[in-house]
Amino acid sequence: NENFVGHQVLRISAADEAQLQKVKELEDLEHLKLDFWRDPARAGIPIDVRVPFPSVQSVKAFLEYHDISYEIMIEDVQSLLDEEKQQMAAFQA
Amino acid sequence: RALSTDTFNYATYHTLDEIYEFMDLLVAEHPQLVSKIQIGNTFEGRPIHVLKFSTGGTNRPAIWIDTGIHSREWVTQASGIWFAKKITKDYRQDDTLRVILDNMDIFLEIVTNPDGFAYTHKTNRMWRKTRSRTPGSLCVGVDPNRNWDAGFGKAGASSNPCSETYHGKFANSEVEVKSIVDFVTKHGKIKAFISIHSYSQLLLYPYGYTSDPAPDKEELDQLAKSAVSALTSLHGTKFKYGSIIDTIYQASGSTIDWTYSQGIKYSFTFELRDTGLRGFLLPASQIIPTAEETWLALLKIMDHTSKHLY
Repeated sequence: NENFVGHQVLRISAADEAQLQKVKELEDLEHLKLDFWRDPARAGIPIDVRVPFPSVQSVKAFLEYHDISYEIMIEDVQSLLDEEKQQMAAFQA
Repeated sequence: RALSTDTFNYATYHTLDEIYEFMDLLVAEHPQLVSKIQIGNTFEGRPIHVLKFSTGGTNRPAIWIDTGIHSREWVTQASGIWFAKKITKDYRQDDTLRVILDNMDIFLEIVTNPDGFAYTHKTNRMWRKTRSRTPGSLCVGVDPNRNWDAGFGKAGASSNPCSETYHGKFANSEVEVKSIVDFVTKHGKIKAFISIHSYSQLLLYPYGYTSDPAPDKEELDQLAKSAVSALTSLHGTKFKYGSIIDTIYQASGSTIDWTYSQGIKYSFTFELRDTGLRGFLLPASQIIPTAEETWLALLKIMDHTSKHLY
């Protein structure tokens, strides 16, 4: 099973077109292995992105450097997946 | 394992095997109303099943509903199961549904991307695409919502096989897509096509690949408005509605752009609930409320379709 320990989902708010472009730059950096749950569409629409643990600090630093606001939507993806699995197992039992 | 669809647990997520068993149970319990059709096999050889709800007649106009084309959007497959049960429960009691089924058939594909769905259970819960191989690339899968023959390969899809929005080598390269294309084309009388995704709470109509307005934009917009209003009336969930390109972003090769180009006027796509906290990991406790509210919107669209057959 793929492990998502330490993966966070960030909700990013791009205030204007320039910030949106910056987020799109992030999308192009394949080594970060970002998974956009909601793609950068236009300013004002939230962008949700799953960030693997090794990339969390870089992505946050990038956003902060460019003054792009974000909040942590999911602190640890794996803990939610564990909950989900436990619940399914409980029902099956 | 549930012994009947009455004891089946609709408030939890299920594996592919469990969903296929549910479909068999439903067919066995309602042989006069429900039948199961296999429209193809997936890339990995799994059967692709569609439930047909019909009160009889031949060559009837029909409504198509699919859930789970993006495999990780688990609330959609779970809602599809609930819709199937709801149809069998309500078709004699709910006048609107009875009239619809008196005149039309309903096709429901609960797991549109079975390979991807099985993969989300066994290996990677975050998997969205199909599981097909691209020669020359180590990356697997195609985004089945970019693989349709409508503005295929234009802006709003990726040519990179490693991207989540990879459009595939050519339109209909994915057997999961081609199976629907063949079915819809052969049927010839699909009048409404509703493709269900999650999340972000939207009801969208064509187009996604161009900013040109759809010729039926006004009617689609009015219908979307009334469907969203019905949806919101149950639990207060707010939905936005509009064309794909205006409401979210440019997306080429998407399902409902193709269906619309085939003359299926009532082509819609949903993005179901978003708690704002869990995204694709929507808690199972929200499956039933999500399905309940979505059903009200579906009924509006189906009712309008049956009253405005073209």
